Amino acid sequence: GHCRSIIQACQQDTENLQQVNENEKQNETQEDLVILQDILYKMELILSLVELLFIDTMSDGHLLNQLVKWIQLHFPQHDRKKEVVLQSDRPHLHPDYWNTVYGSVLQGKLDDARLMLSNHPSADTDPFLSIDELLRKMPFFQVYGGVSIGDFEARWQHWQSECERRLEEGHFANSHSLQTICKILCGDLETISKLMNLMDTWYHLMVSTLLFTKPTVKLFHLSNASQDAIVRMQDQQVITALDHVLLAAMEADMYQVIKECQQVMDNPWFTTHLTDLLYHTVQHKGKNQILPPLREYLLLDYAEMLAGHSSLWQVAILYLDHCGPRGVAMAQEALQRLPITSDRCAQKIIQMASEREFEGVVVSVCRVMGRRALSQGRLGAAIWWGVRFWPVLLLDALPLLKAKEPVISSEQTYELMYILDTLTN
Amino acid sequence: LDKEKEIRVALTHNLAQAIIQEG
Repeated sequence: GHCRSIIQACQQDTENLQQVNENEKQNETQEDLVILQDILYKMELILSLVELLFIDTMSDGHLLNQLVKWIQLHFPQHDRKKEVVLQSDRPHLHPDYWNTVYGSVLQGKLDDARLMLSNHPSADTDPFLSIDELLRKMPFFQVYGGVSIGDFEARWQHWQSECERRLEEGHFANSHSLQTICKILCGDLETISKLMNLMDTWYHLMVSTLLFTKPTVKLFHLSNASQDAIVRMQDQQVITALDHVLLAAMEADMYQVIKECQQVMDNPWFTTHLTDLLYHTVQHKGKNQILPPLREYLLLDYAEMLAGHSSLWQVAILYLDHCGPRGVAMAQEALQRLPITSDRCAQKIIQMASEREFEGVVVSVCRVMGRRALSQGRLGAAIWWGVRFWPVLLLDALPLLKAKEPVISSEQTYELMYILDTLTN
Repeated sequence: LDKEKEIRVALTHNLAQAIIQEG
């Protein structure tokens, strides 16, 4: 949820920027923003699907409700059209009127559809009242609604039989549009397929079809349902890399999802975090051998990329803190290799190294900085840096002090003893 | 602290050796 909030905030930011740019007519950045928005949309779309299929899995009967919400959230065009149509002088004459009603029904937004229908001059006639009743009475499964799946299925069957009966008895014989709505409610595949242009994608088609044909769909049904939807949509849509990710998710194959995500995204941030999220949430639900090493590999890889960046190397170290022994080794190496560009940078490296007890790194930075200050004639700074690694130098000198034939004179030894006292006091 | 002690011991040892050597 936190990750999705961040992505949504970024989406909002890019939208605001886009508006500012539109006013200032900056075409180049505009293109970049469009690309960025596309990536953010895909991230959010994938993440929310993964969340509902793998992470936030509630009772089976709830899956369809979640999928419907997922579709509603990512295909808001009917909502926008609804506003436009309703604000027009005579909504029922607006060219988008019926398509908006169908679109709302296909997304399970039955109250919106009823609101649209109530704006029709014939709203008080029998056919309109009849379809309104069917829309109002469509049962939706509620996890804590106190109704078992069996009872719900019975109610749902009863409701759909009623829809079929009214259709057969010609309740809507005089209105092709109301007939179409009723056919959708009856789960008529031909009618739903004919409205494909209102759904854009195979996954919208799949969810809309399931909504009126299999309301208690379970995860293992989704594989077949998505294949069916793709076949039904085939002529109208090219299968993209994003489709492959979503298809893998519908097939409950999370490794395939991770693999396909690498194809869709322009950098490893998303795949790495997705794998990490799955590692922390899904792992305990079954025996899982692949996720831990896969997560570690992706994190190390991502951190390595960050470590090479002039301002993101600190973030890389934070990532490496979560990568076990290999992460520790890589953090040590990364800190050691960093170019020391300023005193501030040196201080930062020392701080991060000290927190992780990388004494070797601390000493090495102090030594480099001490020599640098000395060569620049900044003696005060040289002493300051030198003092920090004096004890290490003394330790390095131990073999000299322990030699059989003394190398260091008594006078020099007195001096060293004095310095040691000064340091420790 | 152990390291400091080790250095002190080594320094004392070296001092004694150096004094003997220097006569």
